[in-house]
Formats: sequence, C-alpha cells, structure tokens
Amino acid sequence: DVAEQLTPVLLDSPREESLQLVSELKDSSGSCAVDVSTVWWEAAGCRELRVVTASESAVSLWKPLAPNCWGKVYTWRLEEVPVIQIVPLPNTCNLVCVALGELEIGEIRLLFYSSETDSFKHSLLKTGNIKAVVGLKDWRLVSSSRTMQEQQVEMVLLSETGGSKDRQTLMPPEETVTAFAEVEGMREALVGTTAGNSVVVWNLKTGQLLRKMHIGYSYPASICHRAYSDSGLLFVVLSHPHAKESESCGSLAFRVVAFNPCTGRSTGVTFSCLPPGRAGRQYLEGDVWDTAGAAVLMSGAVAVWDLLRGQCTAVLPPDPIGHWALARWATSGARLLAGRRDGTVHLYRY
Amino acid sequence: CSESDLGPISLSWFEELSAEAPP
Repeated sequence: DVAEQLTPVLLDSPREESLQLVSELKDSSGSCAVDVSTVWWEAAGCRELRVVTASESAVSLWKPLAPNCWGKVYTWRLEEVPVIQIVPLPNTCNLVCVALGELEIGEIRLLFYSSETDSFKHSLLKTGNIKAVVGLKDWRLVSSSRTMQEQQVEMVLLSETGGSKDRQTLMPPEETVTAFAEVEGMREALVGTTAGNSVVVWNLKTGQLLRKMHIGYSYPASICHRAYSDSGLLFVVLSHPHAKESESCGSLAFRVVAFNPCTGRSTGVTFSCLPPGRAGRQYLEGDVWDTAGAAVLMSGAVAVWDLLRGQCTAVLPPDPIGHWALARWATSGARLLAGRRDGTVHLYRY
Repeated sequence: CSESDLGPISLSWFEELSAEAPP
C-alpha cells in the first residue's frame, strides 16, 4: 500500500489539461462516500443538473447556488440497509435510484419529491438477490435477480411518483447476468454480459433473448458498459477488472469489441491501456459516457480514455489529501465527477 | 476488420433476429 501511494503516475503525454476543475463539493457530515452521480431536477420551472452523493446511510441532493458553490437541498436517511450504489437514470427528471444491500444488492429504492405532500420521499421498487441493475433512457430500469432455481430479468417503467407504471419480463440466459448496457441509438435493444463471459442481446419490446455471443477466454469476467450499433455491427465497450497485465498492451482498462449479431463472431477494435511497467491490478472501477471511459486506479489516480482511439487523454493524479475512490460521468456528458472517500467531490469539464 | 472475419453483415440484424428468436 505504501509503495502504491508513493509511486507517481507514469504517463508521458496525458495531463490534467483536458480536465478543467469547475467546482468542489465538500460534505462535512464525516460519513464515508460510497457513490456520486448527477440528476436532472426541475423546480419552479427551472431545470438544472444536480449532484447526488451517497454514503452507506444517506443520499444527498446538491444544488448549484453560485459559481463554484453547491449546497445540500435534501438528505434522504436510509439507515436500515446500507446503500451500495446510485443507479443513474439517463434523461429522467426529479428521480434518484439507489441500490441497497449488505454484500450484494437486496433492494432498489426510488428517491423523489412528492408535490402532493410537499415533501421528499423514498419508495421500495424491487427486492431480491439482485445481481445487476441499469437505468435506461425514458424512465426504464432493468435488473436481474437470482433465486436458487432460476434467474429473473425484468424491465420496469418508472413513474415520477416513485412507483412502476409497467413491468416487462425479459427471457433470462442460462448464465447469471453480471452487467447491462443500453445500445446507443437503438431504444429497444439491450446488451448484457454473463458470468460465462458472453454478451447477450435482448429485444426490450418483446422480451426476446436474441443472441448469445461468447467473448473468448483471453479476457475473463468481462463487464459491459455501453454499446453502439453501426453498419450492421454491435460495438460493445467492455472492462476486464480481473485481466492480467500483458506484454503487448500493459494494464488493460477498457476494450471495444465489434460483434456481428448475425453470426456471433467478434473482433477486438481498440484497447485502452495504461503504459506497461507498473505491475499488478490497476483498474478498480470505471464508467463510460459516449466514447469516453474513466477509471479509478490502484494508485488513487483517475485516468480518462478516448475509447475509439484507445488513448489515455487525461490523468488526475492522486490527491495529496486523499486518493480518488470514485469516477463518474455526469448524465449530461462532458463532465466528470471524481470523489474521495471523505465525501469531497470535484466536478471537471472534459 | 473485414467481412470475412465476422461473416455476412446485415444492417437490419435486430429485426431479423427478432423474427427468428422464440417469442
């Protein structure tokens, strides 16, 4: 650990310049931060991007008060079950989704403002042994849950009042789904990765499981982050949290793989790596927005890549006060949130 | 990549797979 702390970030070209610090949020509650995200919020006819921070027992909504100044609007107390993560809901408004549980997700809750009672509330959306969850555009949420006998994959259409308008069951694959990603530009398509290292494709409208395509054995335990359909191919952004350092590439963070859904064949398109020379596991966790990837590294730095070029474009060195622990793209894009465990969040323009 | 690597490509793969897959 000491060696990790003292090792500088060995990158020649990428620097902080492509990330411009916009503002800092400081949480004085003293609780350990577990996640950070953004949400569109409309109040009194004004729609603005707000920041959401989560500790194990509370989720706070932050509002921009003035340039470089943020204030807490409200804190939801969730003290019975620990918060594990915030689930971003792209292009929704006035709704925050959180996953809670002990080691694994046991419940999903919606946090919202009720104009009927003029108060902030939260409601239980789903319980179970939940393995993966993703928020999709247009107020949709997909999750997979597992019982001893079977796996259930379900899409829920969310309502502004913290409930569900509709539910659609998706055909489960035999293997456990480990992650979901929406397909850019194809509203009814959804991809997932499985514990058997396959990519699966669903039709969200019909619930059909359209295709299962094996990724290969070179990069086990792949996690999907994003997908794009173009020219008859399905491009999937994968991360490989358990990938070993290789001589040719160094430490791999993200990979873009092109799949032909008709044949199930695939080929690697780009690899986003750190330069070789630093042994050990680099990648702790990451997030993808459009074609930009961000990851927190073991050194406490945050690295950003252009995934289409496979190039590292920016690095936030470990902060002398504390290592970066969280890196998330804002739902609006072009903004990166970097968070420390002490609750401090830096908002960068990218 | 070339077409030979990935096999024949269809721009309407989503519709075609939806028509073929079990309901």
